[in-house]
Amino acid sequence: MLEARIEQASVLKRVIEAIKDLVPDCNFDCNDTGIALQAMDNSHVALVAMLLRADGFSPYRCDRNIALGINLNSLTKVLRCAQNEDMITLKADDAPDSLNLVFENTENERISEYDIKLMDIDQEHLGIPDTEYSASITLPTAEFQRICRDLSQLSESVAIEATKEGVKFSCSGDIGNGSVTLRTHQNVDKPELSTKVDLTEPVNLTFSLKYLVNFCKASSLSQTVTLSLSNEVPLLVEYKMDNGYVRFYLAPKIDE
Amino acid sequence: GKQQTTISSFFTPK
Repeated sequence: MLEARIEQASVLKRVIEAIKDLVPDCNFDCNDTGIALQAMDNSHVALVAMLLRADGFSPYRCDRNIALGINLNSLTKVLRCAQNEDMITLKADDAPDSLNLVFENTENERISEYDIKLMDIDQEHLGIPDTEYSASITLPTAEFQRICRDLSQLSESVAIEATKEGVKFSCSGDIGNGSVTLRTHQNVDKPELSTKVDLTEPVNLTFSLKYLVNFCKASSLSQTVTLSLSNEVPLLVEYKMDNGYVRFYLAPKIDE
Repeated sequence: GKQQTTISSFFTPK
């Protein structure tokens, strides 16, 4: 069986909020290393990979592999019943047809308990190859969100060009064109506001802005986001957490 | 123009 207690409901709320629009129904794969998820969106253009490591829970018990098929809109409704500072305990049997959630508030001794029905979801797992990316760009989450939002007003696509000087996001559409360039820089007082580019070779790739805007729903998970690019492979957008990550992969647009 | 590719053309089922 699974028993996993997380100190702060807000962590789980933010993770689900980050992915629910992209992958409304998905399997949470639980085993002794933690709770993981891998799912493609309906159009198979983007893939979400999430991990909440066992050491982010206390206690954490899961002695065999359990897949929890969850409708994330249903889970969101139940998680709204938890306050951000509540502890959440997740419980499920070995072959479960429901997931039990207990929310506890130690301050006012309030305990609430919910069960949500699980679904059978036939989901194939894809092998994600270990990739040495040509460019890896770390920038403030809020900056990335702003760039995606701004450029999505002009165009459906953005070209991301990484050089050792920095990264340039550019787009063109019916009303005109636009670009934002971030030069590599280090903010000594606030390192999370720095822009860092690790580069082995220059990269220039084009992606759909609609998906990037969607990925930015994960912005509350981390102060920085890392974009990893190589020519002709999907972009990796990674939000790291203390005990896990949310990664989005986005297939590029290529010349016809 | 550019054409959108899919994830399945890069990552294969396990």
